[in-house]
Amino acid sequence: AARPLKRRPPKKTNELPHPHKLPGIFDDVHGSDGQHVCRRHKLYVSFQDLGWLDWVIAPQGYSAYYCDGECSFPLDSCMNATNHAILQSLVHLMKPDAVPKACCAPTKLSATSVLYYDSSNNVILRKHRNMVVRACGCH
Amino acid sequence: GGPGPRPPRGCLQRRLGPRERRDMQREILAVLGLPGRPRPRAPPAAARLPASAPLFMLDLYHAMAGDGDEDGGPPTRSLGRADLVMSFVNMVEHNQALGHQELHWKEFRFDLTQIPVGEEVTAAEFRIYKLPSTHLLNRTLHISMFEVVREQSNRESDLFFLDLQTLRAEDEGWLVLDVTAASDHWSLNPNKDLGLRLYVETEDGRSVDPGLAGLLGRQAPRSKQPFMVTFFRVGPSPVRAPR
Repeated sequence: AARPLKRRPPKKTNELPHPHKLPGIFDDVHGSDGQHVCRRHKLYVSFQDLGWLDWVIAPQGYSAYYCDGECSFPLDSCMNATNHAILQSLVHLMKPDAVPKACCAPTKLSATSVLYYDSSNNVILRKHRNMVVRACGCH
Repeated sequence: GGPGPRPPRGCLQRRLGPRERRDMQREILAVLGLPGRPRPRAPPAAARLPASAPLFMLDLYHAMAGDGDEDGGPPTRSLGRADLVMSFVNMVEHNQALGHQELHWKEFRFDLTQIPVGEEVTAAEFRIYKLPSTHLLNRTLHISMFEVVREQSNRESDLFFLDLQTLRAEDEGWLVLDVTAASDHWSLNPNKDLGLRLYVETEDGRSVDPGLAGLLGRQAPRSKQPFMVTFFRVGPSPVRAPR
């Protein structure tokens, strides 16, 4: 008969406490001092406003978005912060003058296409990479 | 869009001056890979009509931007993974005939100086519109396209075969000829015009004037003039020097 398995004590994990489990941790979009946490904001680049529609055939403009907001510890899971950013934020808490907070920047970018005339009136279609922010995070 | 970017503490928000605005525009042009904003020529009244190349390129734009999914995919297989497409409308057209042999052809010359050097050409198409022929009823026609590799003073030019299409004299629509093979020579002689020569023959090998076969040239209405389209795969975007 198989001897009952000896229950091993749970492995001590040295991972950081999940922000949602710590008491009194805000998990809404406002960080510690009422600032917005790092996230994507609308930004529309208008070729019309730039006065370029006489040579840009399409589009009239495009939504580029931008990232802005606080990267304050605990870095909420919605910020998809890198492990490095989490460590940097911790060290910032200990030495705020020596190490800055992690900063809010794009984590995923996509392309946009522009159709325009060149100086010889040929029509050019160009796909520009990394022009639209898809997601932001703390780096 | 959403709330504008909040200025950092202590920084007064103000509108850009004219010079700063021009600097900003130049910066955005550089990001878009445009050397400078082309001087748009005031198009004459006729030029306001939709021309064949912009109409085709607009379909490509919708396909590349992902709008084209509704109508069943891109207007050409060549779009594939291309991220730069150039259409060439500035061409010179010659209609030739060698009397004693009754040999006819149409020749098109393209200025290739705007082709970006060093980018990989993934495909190139020559597009010419064909009307139903009223002179060659119920005939099968063979349309062949060659590149003029070198012109000779004392004999026929050196030609490089590119594509052959077979169709009926009464067919109508855009004829697409694959000229990708010519792009190998472009990179070798970037400043030399590209010469494309088009022949039409009946099934018994008799040469036919392309115009009589219904092929439209530069004299056609703007929406049916021939043009060339080149597809490039741009190398990894160069890291821009800090400004």
